[in-house]
Amino acid sequence: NVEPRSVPVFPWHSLVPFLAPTQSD
Amino acid sequence: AAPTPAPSLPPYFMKGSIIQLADGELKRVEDLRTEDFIQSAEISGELKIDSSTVERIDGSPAPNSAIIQFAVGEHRVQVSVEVLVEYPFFVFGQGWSSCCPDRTTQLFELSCAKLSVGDVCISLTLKNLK
Repeated sequence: NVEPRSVPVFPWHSLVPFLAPTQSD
Repeated sequence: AAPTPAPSLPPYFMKGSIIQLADGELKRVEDLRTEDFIQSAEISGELKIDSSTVERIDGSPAPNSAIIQFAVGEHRVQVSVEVLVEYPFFVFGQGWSSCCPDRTTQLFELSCAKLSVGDVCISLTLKNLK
């Protein structure tokens, strides 16, 4: 039996850098 | 402030990688648009898109690396990051851009523009964390 190869799915926010320290409004 | 260390190359910038937006839609990394990031941040409730303007791009002592200085958000907070020259950033209205687009294309097969001073990149912050 050959198991189907799963395709990784990445969340959108993985691609965007967190550049600023968190600030409260 | 001292630059943060260069990250290792992440797999999700490889052309054809499947990216899940906040509404569940799946897109290939090369098909992402500015609106996808903005809408996903709005849906998430926890994340806020910031505009990060490239102010300087300098060479780094580390091999194949550059130090990029950004002015982040409405307060133009100065943030420096050290990245590999092939590391892509998403520029508003333009798409993926890196310091060395030829190398990005070579390594990731991801079509890329040249990142330049004045480009406005998408970045994230956590909002209303109190």
